[in-house]
Amino acid sequence: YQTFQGDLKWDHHDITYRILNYSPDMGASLIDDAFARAFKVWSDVTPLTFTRLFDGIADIMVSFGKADHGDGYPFDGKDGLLAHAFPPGEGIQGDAHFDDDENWTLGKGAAVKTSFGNAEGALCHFPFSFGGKQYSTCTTEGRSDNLPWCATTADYGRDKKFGFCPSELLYTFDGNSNGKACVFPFVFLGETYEGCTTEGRSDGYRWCSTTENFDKDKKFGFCPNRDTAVIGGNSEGEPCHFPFVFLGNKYDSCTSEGRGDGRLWCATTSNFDTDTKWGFCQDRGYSLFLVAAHEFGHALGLDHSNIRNALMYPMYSYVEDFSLHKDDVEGIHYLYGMILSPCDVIRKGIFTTGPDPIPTIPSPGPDPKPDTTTTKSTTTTTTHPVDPSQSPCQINKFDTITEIDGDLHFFKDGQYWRMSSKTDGGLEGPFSMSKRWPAVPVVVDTAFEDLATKKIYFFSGTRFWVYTGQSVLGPRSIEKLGLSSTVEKVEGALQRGKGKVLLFNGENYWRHFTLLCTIVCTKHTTRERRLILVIVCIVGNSYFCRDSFYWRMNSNRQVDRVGYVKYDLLNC
Amino acid sequence: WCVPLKKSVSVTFPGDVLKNMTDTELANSYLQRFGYMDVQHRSGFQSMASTSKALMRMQRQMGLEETGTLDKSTVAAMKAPRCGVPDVRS
Repeated sequence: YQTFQGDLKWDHHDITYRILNYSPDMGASLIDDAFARAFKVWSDVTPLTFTRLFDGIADIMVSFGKADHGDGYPFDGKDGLLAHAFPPGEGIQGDAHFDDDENWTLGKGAAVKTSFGNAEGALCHFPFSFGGKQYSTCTTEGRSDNLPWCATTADYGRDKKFGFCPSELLYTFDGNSNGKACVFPFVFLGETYEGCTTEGRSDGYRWCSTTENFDKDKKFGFCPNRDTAVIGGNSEGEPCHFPFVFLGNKYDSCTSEGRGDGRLWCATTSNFDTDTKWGFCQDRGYSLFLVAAHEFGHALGLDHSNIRNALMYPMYSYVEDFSLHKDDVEGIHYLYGMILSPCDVIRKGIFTTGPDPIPTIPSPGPDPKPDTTTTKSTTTTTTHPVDPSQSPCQINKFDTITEIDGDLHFFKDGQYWRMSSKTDGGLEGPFSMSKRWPAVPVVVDTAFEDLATKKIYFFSGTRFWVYTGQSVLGPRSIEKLGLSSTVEKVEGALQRGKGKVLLFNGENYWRHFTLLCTIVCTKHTTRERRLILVIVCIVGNSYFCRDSFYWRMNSNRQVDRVGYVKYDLLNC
Repeated sequence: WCVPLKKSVSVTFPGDVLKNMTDTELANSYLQRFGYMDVQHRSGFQSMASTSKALMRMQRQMGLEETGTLDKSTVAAMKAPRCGVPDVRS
């Protein structure tokens, strides 16, 4: 692998990107998805995250353009140069440009995403049969409104699944009309237009007015390419017209007749001999995902590799099942390192991966007896069967963890396990919550024991319960604690001395001076967003937990350790 | 042989972009564009030795046989679709 001179790279890991415009070749959602997947290629192997912005300046500005598109490095029409990107830095640095004279696809020909219809946006299935005929392109057959459609399964007659294909009669993209459809005819500079046009533009993009009169309303949008749109010739973007007449013969499909290079072409009007309007028929195109993944490699600081199978090799080749080459991985690790800490995993939203060893099951403790049968509650609490063989080590995410009577309690779906400080860290359980705290729902968001009163508080959704021994108060609304009605749940609680507690939800926490008075004094914003799920104090340290992981904060309020709940706390 | 032979005709298509570049012109353009060779001097002089050296460098980068000559596979590589970022930075 190679990096740019000076090892240019981003000085932060939370990279932003913005898609400035779209290609007419693919639906916007397909393009969004291709770019997102291309970024994921790199975020999967690094601590980097990629967040899409919809306005303002992003680190990586992504755009389509043709020929001279304003950066001093013009594209060269169809084929040849496909795209380029600049190494990390300010301004144009980090930006990625894609040549819109290419036919952008998913690499295997037109991927036609449908809209409306009854197929929920599925891709067209080519070929499909309809009325005893096979179709390899969208068709207007069977419709009087001239809207192109396709079946999204092989047999329309059997499955009746269909959607409409991209058409200016359905929508436009970019422009200033919020995607409204073209209005035909429309007036532009006093002339009347019956279809999309490139008039008035130097970049060759086809556009239309979305009102009857562009001169008056100035409302426009760009026309999406139909799946039969031609490339190049003198009718770029216009659909093939079948049948068409060429040298007196009738053609129902693309032909290479008349050309010495064997390339397939079609006429875009019914008669080439009289109109001479034509273009090349669509080929497999270039995979926007693969090219974008390569360009984003540049935008992150990787230069071209001379390993033929590496993504950063300068020449394009289509691969069906893409995965990064070792050379690419080593290159990006050289710049940004690899995923090492649970923090990275959490930041990137990967919560369920990783080894899940099945350890030995601890013996159930004496009091109360672990449940082996389904219990019935006398309250509204839902009963829950307890599987005695279930090990807490098999659980990736506990509902809450808290300290009660000096013992750590791990709660999950109506059961809990107890790790006693008296029995040298031995784990007991599972026990049924419904036996000991029958009023409490199966799933609790947070629980804690008030050190001053020994009352145990359970929170579930917008309600809470307070247990004093066997007697229970509640359910009561968390609004009674002074929390706003918009708070949907209490995600965590942290004891700060006797009678004082911090209640957490999302990025906010509330400082409770005394639970007896139920007065909420201050609302703060935590620095880490959506980080806290449950908090527990263990010998002077506070453990902020989310999913499988914890952050340990010492008495100096410094996070001095990040680790796994199951391995470090449960000793799995 | 009973099927009548369709007479193949070659037609000039309006708007057809014909890239009438010789292989040597293509190579010079490619080597300069992607950083293997400096842009031509004002005199237009480019020595054979420097072209050969640039070709070898390009062939090494592309994983081709390093012949230093404009062979078939090198021309094919130069015509293949690719990224516009230069391979060699000045």
